[in-house]
Amino acid sequence: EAKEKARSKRANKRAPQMDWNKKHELFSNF
Amino acid sequence: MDAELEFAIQPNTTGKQLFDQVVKTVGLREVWYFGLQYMDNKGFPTWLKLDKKVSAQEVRKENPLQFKFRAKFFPEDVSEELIQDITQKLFFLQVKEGILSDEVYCPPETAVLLGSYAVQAKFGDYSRETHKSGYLSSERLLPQRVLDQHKLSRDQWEERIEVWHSEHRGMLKEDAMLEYLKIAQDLEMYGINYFEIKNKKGTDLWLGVDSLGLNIYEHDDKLTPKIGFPWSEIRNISFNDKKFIIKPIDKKAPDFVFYAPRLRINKRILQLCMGNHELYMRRRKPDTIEVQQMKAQAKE
Repeated sequence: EAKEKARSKRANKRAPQMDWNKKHELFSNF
Repeated sequence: MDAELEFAIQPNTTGKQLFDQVVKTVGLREVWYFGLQYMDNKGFPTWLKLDKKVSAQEVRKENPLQFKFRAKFFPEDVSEELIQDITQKLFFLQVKEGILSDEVYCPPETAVLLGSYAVQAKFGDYSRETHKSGYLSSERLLPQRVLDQHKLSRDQWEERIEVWHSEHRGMLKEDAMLEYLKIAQDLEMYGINYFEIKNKKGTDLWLGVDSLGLNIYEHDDKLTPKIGFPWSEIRNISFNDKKFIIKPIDKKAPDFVFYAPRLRINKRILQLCMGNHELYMRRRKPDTIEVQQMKAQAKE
């Protein structure tokens, strides 16, 4: 169970792909 | 991590001369991940600069001067990238210490699994004859927080780890260390340097610097990056005073600006970015002769 949890984590280690305007908008709205 | 070494230095000994002595003594060749860390006069952990004299750096006056030999940069993928056993062992010792000392959060079930790999790495295969009950009693197996959080007795924890230890039969000690590092890496238990930053509205957020780039995290979730800046998308990083600017490769896209609380933090972020970016680029170039030779040796 712990191993599966670790492996599943491997997937979302990276933020979703988006263009820099979107990055800007997302960041300003936090 | 597991030994103390003492070196005599001269007034004009440089950081590099000292560092070279340490890595030669330890037998480490993948030196690009590691550095010597000291507490400065203000009590902040600081990396020893290699290009300056040791005596010219603000090492807290003690006799002898205290340094820690630590990994400063981490691999992109621990199972692929580290070539020598000694390198894996040094990473393993440091990551294990970070988890056992509660420096990083480790969920209980993962702590038991990691504990069992650490036992396999130390004792090799479980055997009823040699590993009598209580063979783990003097081992540091789990983070204190896990022990405090659950009402299990020390013996019951040891029993759980013993069950897992016998499951790992046939696994080489080196492979157990690598399994430990792989699971800890998947759960982001090392390799990311977090810094508190703010956006223009003043909302507290985390900036993470790691081997693949920069990430922005919301304050309550350090494990899920919300905005990413892979090194491949970044043209330049700079700061002036508290303002940090990330310039994109794509000239049409806007610069990305955030705010860090203190100048010293900015310097550390920039230093980590430069170092990680340099390693990122080095990995994508053909292996140097020395690395080719190390890989051939490791394969033998």
